[in-house]
Amino acid sequence: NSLQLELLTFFCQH
Amino acid sequence: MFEASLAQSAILKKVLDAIKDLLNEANFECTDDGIKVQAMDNSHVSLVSLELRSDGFEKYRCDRNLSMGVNLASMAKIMRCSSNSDKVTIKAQDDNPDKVSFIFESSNQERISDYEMKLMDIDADQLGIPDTEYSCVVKMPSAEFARICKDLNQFGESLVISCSKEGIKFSTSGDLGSANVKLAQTTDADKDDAVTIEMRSPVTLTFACRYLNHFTKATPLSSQVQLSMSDEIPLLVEYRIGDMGCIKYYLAPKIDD
Repeated sequence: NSLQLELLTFFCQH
Repeated sequence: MFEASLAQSAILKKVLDAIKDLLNEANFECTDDGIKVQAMDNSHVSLVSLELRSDGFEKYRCDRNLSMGVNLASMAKIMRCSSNSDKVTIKAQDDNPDKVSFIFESSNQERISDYEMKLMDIDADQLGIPDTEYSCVVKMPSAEFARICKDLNQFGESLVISCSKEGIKFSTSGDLGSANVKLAQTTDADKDDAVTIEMRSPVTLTFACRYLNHFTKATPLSSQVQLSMSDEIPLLVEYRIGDMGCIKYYLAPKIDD
């Protein structure tokens, strides 16, 4: 089983 | 006043086809440099970053920076009303427009049509994407990448991409069985069907096949696609749009639960 990460984990929000 | 013309509407149609299934709506940020779109899909798993430079347009004028909130399905409907060889002009009168016009002119100038589209207020945060030195950068034929994503999507939801000096391998498995496609690096790097790999260290990453298939809607834009990968960070899938820009897709990886 694999877990889908979200992009917000990697990119900062302006 | 904003006005931008392209000699052939086909490019804009292809660009729209490449993003409209992934995004419902997006802000088109227009400046003197060109048009930029950056938006995440609803599930915040993938991101589209589109750039069309002003010098790639036949005519380009942008007096003030403006942001146009576009419903992409509506824009696709309008673009379908143009012939591929039509000249297309995008025009907005105000600095803070609530509508935008699309004017299509046939090559013999005998048919001119214009369509006005209402704009939307879209409240979307811009994401800061850090500059990354990727462990592996692979260039390969875009049609081959599309074929692999389509073929392997039949087997499983997740696609494992492994890249080493020898080549790039795509693998998946599911109820039906398993599938592997390996591509070796080619010797002639200049050809459209070349596969080239720049590697600092080998990587293996897992991605949702569904999103990769969405990205391959950009295939008609470019004969080659570039995949940039490092362990545990988002994949970058990049298609060039002639000499005028590019479309970049970022996809967050899956990790073992």
